[in-house]
Amino acid sequence: TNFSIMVVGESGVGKTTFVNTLFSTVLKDSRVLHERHTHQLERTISIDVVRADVEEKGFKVRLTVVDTPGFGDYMNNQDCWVPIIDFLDDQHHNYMKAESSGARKGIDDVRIHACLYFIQPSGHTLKSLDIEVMKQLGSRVNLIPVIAKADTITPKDLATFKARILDCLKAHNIKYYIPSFEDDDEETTLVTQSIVSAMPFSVISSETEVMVDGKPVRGREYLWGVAEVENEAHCDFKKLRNLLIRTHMHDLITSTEEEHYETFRSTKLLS
Amino acid sequence: TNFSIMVVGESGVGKTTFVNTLFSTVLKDSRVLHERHTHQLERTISIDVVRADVEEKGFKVRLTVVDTPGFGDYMNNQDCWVPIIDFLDDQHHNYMKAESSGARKGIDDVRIHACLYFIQPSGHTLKSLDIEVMKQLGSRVNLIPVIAKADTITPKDLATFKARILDCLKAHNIKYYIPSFEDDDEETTLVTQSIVSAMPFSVISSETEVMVDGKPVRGREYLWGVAEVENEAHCDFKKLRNLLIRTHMHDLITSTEEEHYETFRSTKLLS
Ligand SMILES: Nc1nc2c(ncn2[C@@H]2O[C@H](COP(=O)(O)OP(=O)(O)O)[C@@H](O)[C@H]2O)c(=O)[nH]1
Ligand SMILES: Nc1nc2c(ncn2[C@@H]2O[C@H](COP(=O)(O)OP(=O)(O)O)[C@@H](O)[C@H]2O)c(=O)[nH]1
Repeated sequence: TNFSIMVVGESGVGKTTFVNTLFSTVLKDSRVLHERHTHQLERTISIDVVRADVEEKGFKVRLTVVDTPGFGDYMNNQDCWVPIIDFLDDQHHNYMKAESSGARKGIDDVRIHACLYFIQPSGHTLKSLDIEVMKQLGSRVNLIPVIAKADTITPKDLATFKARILDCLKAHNIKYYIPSFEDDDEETTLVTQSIVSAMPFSVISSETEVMVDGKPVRGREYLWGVAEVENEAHCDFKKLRNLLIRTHMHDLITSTEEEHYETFRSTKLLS
Repeated sequence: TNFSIMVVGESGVGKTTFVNTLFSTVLKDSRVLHERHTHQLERTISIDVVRADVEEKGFKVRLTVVDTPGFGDYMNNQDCWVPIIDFLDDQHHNYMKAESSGARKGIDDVRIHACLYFIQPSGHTLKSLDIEVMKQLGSRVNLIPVIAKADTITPKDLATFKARILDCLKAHNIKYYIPSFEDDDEETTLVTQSIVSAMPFSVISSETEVMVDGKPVRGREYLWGVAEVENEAHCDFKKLRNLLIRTHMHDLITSTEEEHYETFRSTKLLS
């Protein structure tokens, strides 16, 4: 199975560390990380592609993560999202061409199944750049807003920040991915509910492990304590990872290939 | 004595909390905070002025802090610093007019004696916006670069980040305030040296106190520990406060009234 995720956000917001953390926690052997290359999309943005074969509960998954360095880093960020939007459309376009030329069998699906948008932990609200970009992304791809560097925000402030972000997303009609509940048994529904109630996900990422109570734990070690990546009281990394790699990978793939692809095809056929 | 500080930085970087933390730690009675008003500088930026009478070692100081909401918050931040630069120049201009009209006695000096520029704790390097604005500020006012939300960065990363910022400031010829060492006795020189070696200052701010080992401590309480504002192992807030309010207030005032004012006057006389 091919599964592709894109990460979008300003420089320094923690995307690379997140990607490495995600791979380290799903790859038994990090030497399996066998592909990493960069394309220049435009003068201002490049895309970094990291790919590895991952085994999850007996399933083989070719996991691809696309990073977008250069996004939002300039004094004038007007239209800085255009190369990313074009990239997403191009993937659908290439698929459509291959499909219509009868080459469907064996297509390497490089369409992005989930796009994680990293929000700066300002504690206030979404920036005008965040709003504009998420609006554009949300109509084309499964958008998953993520609060970056969640160890920057105290628990009470985090709850307020999450609520404010959700209000802001709603007020601007930004479409984001909400896992479906259909055909779920009671236990799965509870899991899905706990995932949905945590949105937008707060993440802490770390490429290092530190000793906590004699055990190695992935986390960020401060003089006053360790912020733990996989501690669900500290952040939602685990919930997000489970959503992406375990419980909802299939749903993310299907909705990309059905809903988002059909949206693309119909806009193309109309124009 | 009149002493005025300006804080500059993007929304959510922690300026307001810093200002409140500074006042709470220097005001014995926070009810003395007696003046707070806002002016609209331009469509995009306003200035918030907070003023209070502070007593420091028997000296009465009228402390004014000017905040700059709206700076750097737009998709296009080209020239967003112009209103701030104009504001600084206007203060010198008003002083010059009053001086030349012979009204020098009793002038209310509202010239900014120190400008704190808040750097986002990205962990990478300075943004192009930071560089351009600090270049403009540094030539007109005592510029003090500050790393905001220092509890976001682990100790080793903080040391790297500070070094990288200093290299960047040097590479771009950005002039920033370095306390002078002249006429200092040995003990004062050591204090000044420890201040200078900490630059750029890392700050953690908090409007709340939490219990640490049974004592109330100003800090940010996370599930994994408390980041303490006045703990010198955690951040340089204390060093910065001492520089501003205790050891170098006089030097900051003098250099503004001599060096920076003279720079302004000579450029005005030439043009
Ligand atoms: N506080 C905090 N810092 C983080 C976190 N993840 C990454 N960082 C730090 O943020 C800095 C930039 O991270 P990086 O992954 O390079 O960001 P990118 O430019 O978005 O790819 C580095 O110094 C990281 O150590 C996090 O979850 N919390
Ligand atoms: N992690 C961290 N957060 C801070 C710090 N200072 C302020 N904050 C938080 O950052 C958010 C924005 O702070 P604020 O002072 O309003 O920023 P301003 O927009 O620059 O005035 C609030 O939620 C604060 O609680 C700090 O030192 N560390």
